[in-house]
Amino acid sequence: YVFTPGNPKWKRNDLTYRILNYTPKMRRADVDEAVRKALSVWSNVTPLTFQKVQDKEADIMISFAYRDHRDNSPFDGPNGQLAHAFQPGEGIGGDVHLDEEEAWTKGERGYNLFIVLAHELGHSLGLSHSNDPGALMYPTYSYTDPNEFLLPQDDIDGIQAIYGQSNAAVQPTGPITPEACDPNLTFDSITTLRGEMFFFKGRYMLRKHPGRTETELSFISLFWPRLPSGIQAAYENVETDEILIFKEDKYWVVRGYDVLPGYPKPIYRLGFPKTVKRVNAAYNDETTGKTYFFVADRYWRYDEKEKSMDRGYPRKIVSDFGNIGRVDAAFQKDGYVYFFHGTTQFQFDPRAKRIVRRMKSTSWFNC
Amino acid sequence: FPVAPEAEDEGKTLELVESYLQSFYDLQKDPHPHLRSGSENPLTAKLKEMQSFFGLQVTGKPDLDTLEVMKKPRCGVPDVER
Repeated sequence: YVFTPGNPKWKRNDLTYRILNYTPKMRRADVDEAVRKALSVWSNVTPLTFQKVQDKEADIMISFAYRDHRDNSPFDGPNGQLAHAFQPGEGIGGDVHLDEEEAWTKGERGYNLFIVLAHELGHSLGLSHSNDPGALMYPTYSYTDPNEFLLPQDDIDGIQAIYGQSNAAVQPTGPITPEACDPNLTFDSITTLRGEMFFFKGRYMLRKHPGRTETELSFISLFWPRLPSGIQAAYENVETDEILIFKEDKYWVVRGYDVLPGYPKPIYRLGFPKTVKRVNAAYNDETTGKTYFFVADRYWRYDEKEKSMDRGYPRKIVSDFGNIGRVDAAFQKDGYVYFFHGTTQFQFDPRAKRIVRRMKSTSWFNC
Repeated sequence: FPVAPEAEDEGKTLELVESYLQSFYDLQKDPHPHLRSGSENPLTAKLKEMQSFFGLQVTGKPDLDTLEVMKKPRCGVPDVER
């Protein structure tokens, strides 16, 4: 996180805000809700409070503006610069200006007003841009489902360094941006996809192209805005050029950038009993066309051609795969299956039916 | 005489880079672009600063990754103190 040069801050904790005008692209109530929610992002983690006022000057004046709006920072039309805000202070200090020519929405289309407002309010309170790619105060826009939004730890640390901690008994914490070579890095799920590997963690994915040394960190929502964060299992069906994504008792089918219509569907359509509430990991054996699903200490085998679970399952993981414990994530590559359990990775040879190697979870990232 | 597409692209690229660095990295408009000074080109220096901020490879050149970041929708507040 970075403070605004000169460390400007509000001298009071009880601040006021006013919405000067509304964009015609959203319902007024949705704009009010986006503003309220964006302010609560910061009030939830500090002693700050925000009171809405009408018909008088407020500390934070929020408005939608066109091109040159007489503050030496003209807007540039659709895309490009979405909004800006001023550091704490009298007059224009703390004010937020939003470019009226942007496609403001309350969902994943266009630009989500809540996300942009929450970022700009960080400036209104004295924060500058952070170079943590997962921080809310990172300069470029990225969509996150507002219902899943959690203020990242980098931003919490920054704003609390200015205004102190929240008055709540339990201090709020936030997600930390994963780093490829963090020895403690674990994964929610992993899948191959057209020769690449995607490691899912929270709302992030680490993408590894076999031909490139570096690993690319991005948000899952960048590719698939309709997918949830915290994906619990994923596998690629090379035959159909699809990946299947699992979270809790639902699954999605994705082809390229598209989540196929009609999804998510209940996992029970695949033949799981109702006692199964979530899938921990999955991989597809390209040669046999069978998909292996790992749930707690058992696994199922699904026949992709017959579109049904094979008889005789579930079986115990330990009886067929050895002592790999609970499986967090799995994928198959070049005939071997790679199982991830915490920070440990097992390379399993399905022909020899045994573990042939044990590695660190980050072994794919050239650390 | 029609400008060759590549040259036209280069023009647009330079325009994008200059505008981005002026907006967010305090690149001063160069009053004497035709004069060459001995020190590093200010644009290159600012480009390196931007690449470092975004965790890109610091090449000082407007490579593809850098241009991709510059085209992303973003906040209008500068990344460095003006």
